[in-house]
Amino acid sequence: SGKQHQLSAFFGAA
Amino acid sequence: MFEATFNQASILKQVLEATKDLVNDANWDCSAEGIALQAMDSSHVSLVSLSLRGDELASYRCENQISLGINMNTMTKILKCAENNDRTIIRADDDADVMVFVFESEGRDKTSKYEMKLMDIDSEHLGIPEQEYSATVQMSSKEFSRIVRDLSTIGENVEITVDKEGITFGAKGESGSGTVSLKSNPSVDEGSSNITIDLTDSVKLNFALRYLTFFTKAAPLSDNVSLSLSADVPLMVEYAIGDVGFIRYYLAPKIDD
Repeated sequence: SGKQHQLSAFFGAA
Repeated sequence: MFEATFNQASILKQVLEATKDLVNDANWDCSAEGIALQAMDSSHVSLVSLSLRGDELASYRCENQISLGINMNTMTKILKCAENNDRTIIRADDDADVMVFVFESEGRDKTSKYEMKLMDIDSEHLGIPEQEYSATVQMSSKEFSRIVRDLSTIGENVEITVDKEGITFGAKGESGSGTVSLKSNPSVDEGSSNITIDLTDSVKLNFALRYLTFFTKAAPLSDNVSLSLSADVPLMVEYAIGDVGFIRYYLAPKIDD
């Protein structure tokens, strides 16, 4: 259930 | 020059066990403050962040910042050559292409020395914002491992719900479903689930159990684990490493579009 997002959808590049 | 001494090999062994299934290669970023590692799994869904403070180690020196590219499986194999109680020194010269491991037995009568080739690793570094979470749950790390293992037999995903009653983990699969609920229990009784919940808003989020299973490999590092959740942001799972540091995992939620 639900779509798996990548972390880059939440955290920006450092 | 970088050199860190651990009184026992076991901490490093446990750190490697807690990361090697998630990450193949990682840069160990060493500075005057200590050792830091940040790496994502190959699908970029989860991230591990390790921090070891130099001043809490048996000894530590690092004059110049240095990034040591390490194959985690190779390092795991080399650490298997150490007994748990061996004093362990890891060392690298500036611009070195090898890391040196020295293992000294408890009685100081046996010394082993290994060299491991370093790698050039081009890794993507993410900026993790300071986050106020809606719910932070502290619980037994063994209990968390158990719940993740049990629900993995039912389904691929877990729905985590935290409200003022407690925390509930639920999984559904083709053959059935299961839920495990832990009540928050401020009176610490012997034999109680002994969890504490810091809650500002109730949350309900879905996560892939496959990654949580990798995270639970850190359980030998700490008796307790903390789970921090907010709506529509990655879960943070933290295991303290005594006074030396922590290992934190982040996992992107599964969100209905």
